[in-house]
Amino acid sequence: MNFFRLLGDLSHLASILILLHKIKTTRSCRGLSFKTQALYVAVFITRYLDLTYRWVSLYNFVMKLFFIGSSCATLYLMRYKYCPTHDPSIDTFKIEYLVGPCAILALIFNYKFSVSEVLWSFSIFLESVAILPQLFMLQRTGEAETITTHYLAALGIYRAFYIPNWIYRYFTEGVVDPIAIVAGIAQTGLYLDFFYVYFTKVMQGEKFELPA
Amino acid sequence: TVDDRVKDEL
Repeated sequence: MNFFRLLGDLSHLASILILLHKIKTTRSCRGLSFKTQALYVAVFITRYLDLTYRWVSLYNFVMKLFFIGSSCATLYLMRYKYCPTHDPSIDTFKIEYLVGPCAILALIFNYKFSVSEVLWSFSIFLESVAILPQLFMLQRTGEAETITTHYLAALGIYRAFYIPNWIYRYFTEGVVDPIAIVAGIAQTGLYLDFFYVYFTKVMQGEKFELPA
Repeated sequence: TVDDRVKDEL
């Protein structure tokens, strides 16, 4: 564990808490993509299968359980409790275009051709693009509630912190994980446009609005 | 190989 990874993980944790807080306080999941949340459930379940056969640390164990649990809870809240506030007509990104290519990539790029390793690779690739339905929705509506943008910013910052973490690990431990690094950099790249608007507008107290 | 990947990351 190093400083960057810890900050990244805490930012990830914060993003989920912000998301649940938004749903609870506004009693609505307006502006949130159900598809993105469903993809995160798939990401966490396929990646954390190792919970059942590998012990890493208490920290690792608790965080994995939290990510699986909270993502399922979010999906439940969106699907049942606050279902009427969710508008499927603007959540139209075709997730087949994400899941299919990620499955193919995972079959090609993995560290061992076994069920658990291919699923791990799949989860890494899928996570890198899971935010696209959400960003697509934002693009379509052209604006977002401030709390939703805080959620997205925390999620993007989490990925951004993983990059210095890998650089640090390369120099201190000699560890290089090309699949995680390439997918992680791509994933962070997807947030750049969003970050630009977030830091120039939302952080200055303005509403998140995309230029027409 | 499997040893290359960072198993302790989330």
